[in-house]
Formats: sequence, C-alpha cells, structure tokens
Amino acid sequence: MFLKRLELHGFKSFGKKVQLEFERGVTAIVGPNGSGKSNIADGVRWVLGEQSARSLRGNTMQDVIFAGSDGKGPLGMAEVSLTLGGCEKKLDLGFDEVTVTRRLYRSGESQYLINKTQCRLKDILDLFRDTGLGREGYSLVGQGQIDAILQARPEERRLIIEEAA
Amino acid sequence: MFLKRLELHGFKSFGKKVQLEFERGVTAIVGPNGSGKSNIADGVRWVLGEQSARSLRGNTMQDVIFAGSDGKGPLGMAEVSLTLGGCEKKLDLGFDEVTVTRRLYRSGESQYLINKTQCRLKDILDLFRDTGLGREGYSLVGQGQIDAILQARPEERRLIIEEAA
Amino acid sequence: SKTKFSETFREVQREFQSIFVKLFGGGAAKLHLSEAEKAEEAGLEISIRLPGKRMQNMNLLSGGERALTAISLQFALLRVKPSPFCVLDEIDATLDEGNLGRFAKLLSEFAQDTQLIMITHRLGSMEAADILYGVTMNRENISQLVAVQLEAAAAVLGE
Amino acid sequence: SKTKFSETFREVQREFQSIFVKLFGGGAAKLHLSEAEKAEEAGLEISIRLPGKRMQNMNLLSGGERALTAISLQFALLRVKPSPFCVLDEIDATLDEGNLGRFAKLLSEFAQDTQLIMITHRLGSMEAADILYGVTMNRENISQLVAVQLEAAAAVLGE
Ligand SMILES: Nc1ncnc2c1ncn2[C@@H]1O[C@H](COP(=O)(O)OP(=O)(O)OP(=O)(O)O)[C@@H](O)[C@H]1O
Ligand SMILES: Nc1ncnc2c1ncn2[C@@H]1O[C@H](COP(=O)(O)OP(=O)(O)OP(=O)(O)O)[C@@H](O)[C@H]1O
Ligand SMILES: [Mg+2]
Ligand SMILES: [Mg+2]
Repeated sequence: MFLKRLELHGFKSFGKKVQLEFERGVTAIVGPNGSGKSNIADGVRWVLGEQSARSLRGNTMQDVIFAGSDGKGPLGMAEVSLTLGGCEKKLDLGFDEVTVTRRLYRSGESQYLINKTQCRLKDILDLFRDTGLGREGYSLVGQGQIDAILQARPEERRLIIEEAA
Repeated sequence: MFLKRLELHGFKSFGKKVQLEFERGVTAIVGPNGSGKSNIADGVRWVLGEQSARSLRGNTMQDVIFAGSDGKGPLGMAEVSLTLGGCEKKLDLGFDEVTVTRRLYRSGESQYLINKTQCRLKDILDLFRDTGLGREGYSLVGQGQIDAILQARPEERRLIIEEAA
Repeated sequence: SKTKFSETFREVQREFQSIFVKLFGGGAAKLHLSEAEKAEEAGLEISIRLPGKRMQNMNLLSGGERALTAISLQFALLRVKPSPFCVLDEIDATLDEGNLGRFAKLLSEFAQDTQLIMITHRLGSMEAADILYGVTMNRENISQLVAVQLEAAAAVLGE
Repeated sequence: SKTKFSETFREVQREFQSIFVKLFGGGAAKLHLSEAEKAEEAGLEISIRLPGKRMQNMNLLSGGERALTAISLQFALLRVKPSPFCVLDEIDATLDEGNLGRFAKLLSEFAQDTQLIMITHRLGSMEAADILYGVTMNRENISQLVAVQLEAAAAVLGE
C-alpha cells in the first residue's frame, strides 16, 4: 500500500485547489516560512480523522477553513482528499485504489467519504486502524516533535512498542 | 557594563581550562553538534547563580562536573569565572572590573567568590539583581526556548514587562 | 509603580511594532493588556497580522513565523531595558533565508548598545558577527576553542 | 500477546542499536524494559553512549544529539513495523552538516521500503530526495506548488 495523491481545497492556506502526486521513495517538500508546508502535513492528519483542533494548531475545527487573505475572501468549506494505491490486500475494501475525503463547512457540518460514498468518521478511523497511518510519533512527526519520544514517560514509550507488536 | 571574559574549567565538557575573551558587538559561537556551545551558555547561567540542576539539563548539580571521556578521567571540581568591565556606576562595589567565580566539588560543597574574595551565593544574586543578567526569556534564551514567551500565560508575560519597569 | 509600568509598556509596544515590521518586511503587531479585576490577573495579549494575510489566531502561525514574532518581542524588551549582555542559543534555527537576512540586519543595529552572544549554525548570523568563536571536541573528547574563518565556516556548512 | 511483544521489542532493540551507530558513526545504544509489578507500569528505558564519550544521563545530550537519538528510535520502529507512508516535518532541523550527511544516507536506505515525505529546509535532505515539491505563497497570499530544481533550491538557501 502506498500514497498516490493528496488534494487540498479551502484547507488552511490552500485557498485554491492544490494537488500533489506521490511516487515511491523520498519526497522533499520545501519552501519559505509560512508558505504552507506544515499545512500539508496537517491536511494528511485531518483527512485521516484527527479530532483535536489543538493538534492542528487551531482553537476550533473551523480554523482549518481558508480564512481569506489580502487577495481573496474566506471560503465556506475545507476539503482534503487522500488517495492510496495497492490497497487490495491491506485494507478490508476490495478496491486497489482507495480515496478518503473529509469536508468541513463553516456551520460546523462535516462530511466523510470513502471512494465518493458518504460514510461516518468512525468508518475512516476503522479503515486505517491497523495500518499505523496518521499516528503521531510513528507515521507522522509534527514540527518540533521529533524528540517527543525521548520526553515521553517510559510507560508511554513501551506502549508504542506494544502497538507495533 | 559589559562582558569581558569567561573561563570554564571542569564544567561539563570543558575537561581542560578554556577562556573566552569578549568585545563589544556581536559574538557568534559555532561548531558541530555536541561540541560544547550550549555548555558555554550553561556556564554563564551557572556562574550567575542558577540553582536548578534541571535548567542546566542535569539530574543533580554534580552533573555539571566533567565526568570524563575516552581520553581523560573525571574531574573532582567544576569552576566557572565571569568577568565584567565598566562596573563602577552599575554595580554597588566600587570596582570597575568585577569577577564572579563559582566552584562545585563532587562532595556537593560549593564556593562562591567576588573578585577572589569568598562570599555566599546570596551575594552574587544580590549583586546582579537589578541588571537583568542571567534571566531566562530576557538576557538568556536557551536552546529551543525562543518561543517560550508566546507559550507563556498572558499574566506571566505581563510580569516580564513589570520586571523591566 | 503604575505610571512606570504604563510608560515601559508603551515603549515596548512601540518597539515591538517597529521591530516586527522590520523583520517581516510588513504587516502589523499590537500588544494590549487584558482587563482584570485584580492587577495581577491582567494579561499581556499579542495580536499580529502577517504581511498580505489577515489577522489570525496566533497558534496558526508557522514555526518560522512564531520564532520571528517571539524575536520581535524579545528584542523590543532589550531595546527598552538593555541588558549588559545577552546569550541567545540558536534562536535563528527555524528562519528561512529571507527572514534570516532581515534578522541579521537587526543584529547589527542592536550590536551598538548590547553585547550579543549568539550560538548559531546559520551562515547569515555568522556574517553579522564581529567575532567568531569555534568550539569542537578534541581527540580526547574535551571541548576546545578553535580559530574560525568565515570562509572556512561557510565551507563546512556546505555553502 | 506477551511473546509477540518480546519479539517486536528485540527487533526494535537490534535496529535501534544498528541505526544509532550508523547515524553517530560509532558509540552504542540500548533499550531495556524496567521491572514493574504490573505490566502496564513497565517502562521503556533508553541508555546510550556517544562515540568517544562516557555513558551519561540522557538529559545532558545536546540538541542535535537528542534529535539524532530520537530519529534512531523512530526509524527502528519504522523498520520493524513499516507504515505505508510517513510525513516527517523538519526532523533534521538541529543536525550539523556531518550528522545531516549520515541522516541523508539513511533516508536513501529506507526509501526502498517506506514512502517518506520530508518537510525540510536542509540541502542535505533535499539531495537524498527522489522528488522535490516547492510550496510558496502566491501574489494573492494563497499556497501554491512550484517546480523546484535542486540547483535553484541550493541557490535560495545560499549554498
Ligand atoms: N485557515 C487559514 N486560512 C488562511 N491562512 C491560514 C489558515 N490557517 C493557517 N494559515 C496560514 O498558514 C501559514 C502557516 O503555514 P505553515 O505552518 O504550513 O508554514 P510552513 O511552510 O510550515 O512554514 P515554516 O517553515 O515556518 O514551518 C500561516 O501564515 C497562517 O496564517
Ligand atoms: N559533566 C559532563 N562531563 C562530560 N561531558 C559532558 C558533561 N555534561 C555534558 N557533557 C557533554 O556535552 C555534550 C553537549 O554539549 P552541548 O549541549 O554544549 O552541545 P552543543 O554544541 O550545544 O550542540 P548542538 O549544536 O547539538 O546544540 C554532550 O555530548 C554531553 O555528553
Ligand atoms: Mg512548518
Ligand atoms: Mg546546543
């Protein structure tokens, strides 16, 4: 299983739709301060089901919706889609390619989709439960978080091994 | 008042005596990871009277004594001396040049000196009380600590202004 | 006293605004005191607007933007109440090259009145320095000082 | 189950030791489980020895040494239980050029089995990448993707 594509539209600083295509190997994302690199990492975390606004640097979840800039007015919705390939054996779905989509409206209303079919947040969380995807300190390391594993209590560290086992 | 000199001997990775001379303006301290740069900052903090081993990255205060390396055995004492010039108007001492020295022995015994005269820790703390020297978030910013001022509670931030006033 | 505090606060407010705009090349920055019944409960609130962006929750800032905002406030305090010397350990670590350049310019301004001791890995900060001290581990694994030439440092940094 | 845990633990222990030595160019690293009455109170303890130095309290490590130790453990976990992809945000920020070079070598090894997405400001990490994505703010202050050539990135980084 591997990451194929990520689309962000109205998510944080992505006031216009942006699409990233991924290949095997190492992808480096580069650019100036405040350009949107960590926002991409937040987009991945969010579409995989992150429920804490704080861990996305927001006060409320609506903070992830594009708030406007000098050049463009605020948007009413944030949407992120993540597409994985080679899923047939790994995910319990019978498809080789799987796209998960998450939308949030200013009203607070949310939508979740798997391969364009509406579902609940729970379905997305269940889908990825045993893959380790989206887990901080394992498949996601946030900015400034690399030494969290050293700062953690020894019992918490042991849990990381247990989850891997 | 300005910094003239800093001497470290047996303090952390300074297994042999090292002396830094300072001039007006900007001094940059550079070198590889683990070479001893932050240990110099710790030396300044320590000689100005730091009492928390934790803020010097130690478990106990004796952790600041050179513990030995492949090339040299552990030492029995840590000593740091800091020399300031232009002190006549600023410090209540009647000298233009002031040297403060702090020593710690493995036994836990400490010595404090101002211009080679033994004194108590309290005398060093009183000497620098109104200068702002050695205060974290003001004249000392530790590694990774620059945004502590943003993380602080608003009431704590107001206190920083009060201390400056 | 209350008037000394208000006076100091206004000066820091002014310096914070001016240094912020220098470092970010634009935008705006405000400090204000929150209302509180007891004086000890009053808080110092920060609100900023980055150039070209709208005023936002401070948490949404990027790593480099946070560092530069903190540096603006730190240096505002140092300008209003200078310390004989400051030791700053890798405060430029998260700045991109553009921000680093403006930061290095600010260092040169401050060097007139305050002795700044900067521990750094960044060439831009090294170029703003009047003196360079090199620290390395010697063969016995003890810290030693070495003479550093800016060109040699640049080479080591691969620049 | 208890045996699966011991098995996983031993593998992580082995990988941690081996990756640590690769990244630091020497030294030693051990993981052990502390004794506890209840299984949930057992802790994972880390003890390391840096090349040429004596075993010491982990807190005394420098910023870069901490990061490299954490990276060793992180990558040991990823080798024992690979994730389909990883997003790593500026984990190389505090590494000096020497450590960065060894880290970049490790990335190339891992790229075979795990898709690594590295947000970075460091040229060494960019050179280890198969693909480079540039992100910038456009004139309307919206994030956009731009094509990046390594030579151009090097120039911007002043290198
Ligand atoms: N909802 C939103 N609407 C508009 N802009 C936003 C929103 N949320 C965050 N931003 C902007 O995104 C920027 C931060 O982006 P990000 O954290 O991705 O930067 P970065 O590229 O990681 O930078 P650095 O290299 O400094 O870490 C901030 O300037 C912030 O104002
Ligand atoms: N008491 C001690 N005896 C011997 N060595 C010590 C002692 N205390 C700390 N050290 C060593 O000092 C080193 C850390 O030095 P320091 O924190 O100054 O590094 P640094 O130059 O700031 O590196 P970085 O660029 O990674 O921040 C560690 O390798 C540690 O083992
Ligand atoms: Mg970032
Ligand atoms: Mg350091």
